[in-house]
This record gives sequence, structure tokens and C-alpha cells, in this order.
Amino acid sequence: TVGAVAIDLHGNLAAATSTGGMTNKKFGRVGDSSIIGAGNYANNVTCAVSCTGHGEPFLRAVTAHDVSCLMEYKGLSLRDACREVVHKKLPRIHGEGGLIATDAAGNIELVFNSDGMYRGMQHSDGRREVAIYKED
Amino acid sequence: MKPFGIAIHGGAGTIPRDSLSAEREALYLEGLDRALSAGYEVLLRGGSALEAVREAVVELENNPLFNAGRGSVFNHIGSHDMDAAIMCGRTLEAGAVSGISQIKNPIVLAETILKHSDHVMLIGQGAEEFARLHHLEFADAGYFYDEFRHQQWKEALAAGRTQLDHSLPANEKMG
Repeated sequence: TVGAVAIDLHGNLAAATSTGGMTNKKFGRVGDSSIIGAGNYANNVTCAVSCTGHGEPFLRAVTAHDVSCLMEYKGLSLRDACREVVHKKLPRIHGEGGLIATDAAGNIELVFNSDGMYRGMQHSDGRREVAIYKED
Repeated sequence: MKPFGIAIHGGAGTIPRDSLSAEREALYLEGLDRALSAGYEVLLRGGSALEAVREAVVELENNPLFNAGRGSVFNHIGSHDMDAAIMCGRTLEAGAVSGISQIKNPIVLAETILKHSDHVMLIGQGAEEFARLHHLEFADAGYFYDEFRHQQWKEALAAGRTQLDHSLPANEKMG
């Protein structure tokens, strides 16, 4: 699965997610990637999120929208909302993987509970990184 | 100047450091770097967030290393089932597609659905018919064939398991 989230010069957010699914999958199985709210969500009021990982738990957790809800209804920061979902909620239902997210203030989070996530970010403040492993 | 930026991912899972050769690791990092640049360039010239995420994902879809578009894994019958979604935070408009096998860039189809369909999500043959109407680029099975992916599929088929792209099989012992 691949994905991107962005905030533009006008403060608008967007999220995109695309996947080839799981090797040897059958019966027309669909994961979270193409389900709005599960693997992909964007709302200028809160955040833009793209997920990657084991699709079934991500679907049951309505993961991407959950991050947005924690910000909108509970007042959590992007960082705290992402960590709550990835490190607390998903592991309880055996959800392995991660997500990338950005908010209306230009904060960016790349959070995962697996051994690694192919990832990268670039910000107008000069920060730029690409990484694979947890310890990077 | 207001802050702007982009983040990308190319999948997550069990990726032990010693599972990738230095050469293959460099290829992954280069692929991520290219996708990041593609999206950031859009933002730098004042383009929209929607355009930036599409461009970054198109770049990843065109890279056979990543499980999407050209690098999609094989399903049970040795074909491909691709899914994609895109959402605009300003308008809350969304476009999604599932179960397609011949579209070169599924994320472009998702964006076309967002912009030109009354619906949010299209699937299978109907989605490909919609793509044809909007002159999107199709690709044949040869474009999506990758020897590494094919080997992954044959092993999964023989073992009767379904697996994530970046994860070791559940029954694989380490150490």
C-alpha cells in the first residue's frame, strides 16, 4: 500500500491511498485503503490521514476517521490522536501497521506499530526525511 | 508564509534490517525520495494539496517496488485487484475505486470519480467502464508482471496463505 497526505499554501488538506491488496487474496477481498474513513480521510477542520497495514483491523477501527474524531471531539493534538489510535487502539484488535497524517497547522506525523514503514516527509520549514526502519 | 508540506508512505510491516540488501534498500529510499519530490514540487509552485498527493502516489504506483499500481501483488487467481481512494479536506469530496485490474494509475481513477461522478465509490468492471469514458490510461497484464511478486504469489499459493506485502509469513520461524 502507498499513500500521501499534504497541506498546501492555502491551508487545504488532502489524502490519497492506493494498494494492490494482499498476495493470494480471494473472494474479492477489500481492505481499508479504498474505504473512506478507514484507510483514507481528509477534513480541513482536523487532519488528513492515509493508512497502511493489516486491512481488516483498520476497517474495524475506522482508523483514519478515528484520528479526526479524537481531534475534533476530544481536542487531542494530531500527535496524540495518531499515537492513541496506532499504539493503543489498533494493537488491542491486533492491528499492525501505521499511518501518515497532517493537520491544518502544518504538523506532520508518521506513526507505526510495526517493525518498519517505508516513509518520507518534507516541510516548508526545511525538514525532509526518508526512512524505512523503526530506529531510523 | 503559511506552512505547507507532504508526507508519504510505501507500506508498513515486518521489515527486519537484515531482510533488505544494501542495493535494494537504496532502491526503496530512492523511490520514496522521488515520490516525495514529485508531491512537494506541486506544493512549492502553489499547487493544491489534492494535486500533490495524487502526483506523489502516481510516482509510487509507477514503481514496481511498492504494492500499488505496477507493483501490485498477485491475487489467488494470478491476477491483480487494485484499490484506491482520495479525499479533499476543503470540500469533503471523495473518490474511491476497488477491484480493478487494468488501470495504470488507480489513484487517477479515484480522483476522476471524485471530480466527475455523482458517486463516491465504484468497483470492478463498472469502474473500468467509467475510466474508459474518461480516457484514462489502461495497461495489460504484462505491465503489472514482476518476477519478484510472481515468486511471492507462488510461495503463498503453495502454502495456502494470504499475506501482506511487507510482512514475513506468520508461520515463518526466525533465529
